[in-house]
Amino acid sequence: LDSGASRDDDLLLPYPRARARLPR
Amino acid sequence: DCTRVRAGNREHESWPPPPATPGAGGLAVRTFVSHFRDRAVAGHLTRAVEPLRTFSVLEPGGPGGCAARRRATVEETARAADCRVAQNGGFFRMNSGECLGNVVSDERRVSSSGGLQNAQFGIRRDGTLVTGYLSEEEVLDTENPFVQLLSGVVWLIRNGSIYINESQATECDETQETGSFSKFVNVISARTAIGHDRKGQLVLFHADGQTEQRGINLWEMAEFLLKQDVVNAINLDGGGSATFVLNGTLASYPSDHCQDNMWRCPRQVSTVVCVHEPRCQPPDCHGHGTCVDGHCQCTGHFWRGPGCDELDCGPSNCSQHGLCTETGCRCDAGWTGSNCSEECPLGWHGPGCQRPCKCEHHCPCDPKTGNCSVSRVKQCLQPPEATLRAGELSFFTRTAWLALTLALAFLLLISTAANLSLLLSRAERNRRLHGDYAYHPLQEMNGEPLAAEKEQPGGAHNPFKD
Repeated sequence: LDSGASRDDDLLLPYPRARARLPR
Repeated sequence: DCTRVRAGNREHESWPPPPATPGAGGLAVRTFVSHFRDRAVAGHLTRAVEPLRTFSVLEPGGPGGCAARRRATVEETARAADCRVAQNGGFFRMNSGECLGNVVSDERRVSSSGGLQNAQFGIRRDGTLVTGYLSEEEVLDTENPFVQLLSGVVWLIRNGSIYINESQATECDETQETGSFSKFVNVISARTAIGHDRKGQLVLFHADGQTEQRGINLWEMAEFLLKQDVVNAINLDGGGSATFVLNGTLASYPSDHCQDNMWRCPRQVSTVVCVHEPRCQPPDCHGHGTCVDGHCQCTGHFWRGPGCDELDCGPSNCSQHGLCTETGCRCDAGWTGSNCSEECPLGWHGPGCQRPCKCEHHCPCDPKTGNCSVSRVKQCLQPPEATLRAGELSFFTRTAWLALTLALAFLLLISTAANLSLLLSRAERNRRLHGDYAYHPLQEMNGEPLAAEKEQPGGAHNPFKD
């Protein structure tokens, strides 16, 4: 399989990216 | 996500290891295409016996991958580790490649969550399967440490029951307000999970999909696993990260697109969960054995135990007079023999009776201390010098006596010969001077005896004439 790198386009994130998982 | 717990006990399940079955080496890979609310979803379910020997958490691209924030495809990581089955593992930061959560790979702790409360799955050194939440203190336990550990998000099944609602509250109730975490749970997508069944077998689950278009949600995945007799399970990374590799070859349909939008490409991910041929625990048998089919065959005569890390010198245990080492009993001072059951012979002392006594005249010494003041016997050993001197003396004495004896014998012989000669000559002389004469009258010879014969006094008659 040599179709190049993945575009990482199917994102399934448990937490919003913006919050950066800061602990309370 | 929301709370850190540094110390104390957190809720988790510990499942005892299955009994060891040498030679079993069981691995079962099942492929399914099942319908979930009229959606056909394909995937794989893998079971592995003896997880302690057949399961590993791998860093991306090999050891050091997390520290280097490396990302690699599951194929790349799995080939280097000879995995028969491999899937993507824990979560990671897409932009930096940082491994998230706890990661213990083959006894090496390479990443820590610092007590962050997300679902964990791991195996301790004794083979115990642990699922659930752990404090930092529990993760760092040294008495029975984790040999494999990774973090997921959402504890799917706890002790045979779906545990999604409870884990949503534990892992971050705040996100429920924003809806992000709730969406993560309920959206259909490609999914992966890890857990174990009632037999203590490791279970890996993978389902193909694409977020919001194909695949299953966490509830559906949990229900599927429950039907497969899974007792405890956590959810691992999904979406474009979901990848299944069988014997080094991609065996799933990843959802990420390639640069050419026509095709799909496997994503470069972080950690990988791997099922391999049985390995020993530890893999090098502590350097005291050879790993054969996942079981250590200890070298030497004295290493024992499943990991060849116990010294055993037999039931006598060196007779309580020594220390068991890899070369056998090392006896205390005053003792010797293969079991340290024999006291030192005379003239020797020290550990294993290896030192000669240094007492005067080679007297025996104390077998433990070598002290000459304490003697076990009253008589000393014959010193070599003394023996030599005595031998020389004996030799000279023997020669002198022989010479003296010969001289005396010679003198005696001469004396005897002289005396005999003297006696003989004296006897001859005496006979000549004082010998008796016998007269024989010559009667009847010439008719008349001689006149001299007639005058002979005495009546002796000697027939011989002088």
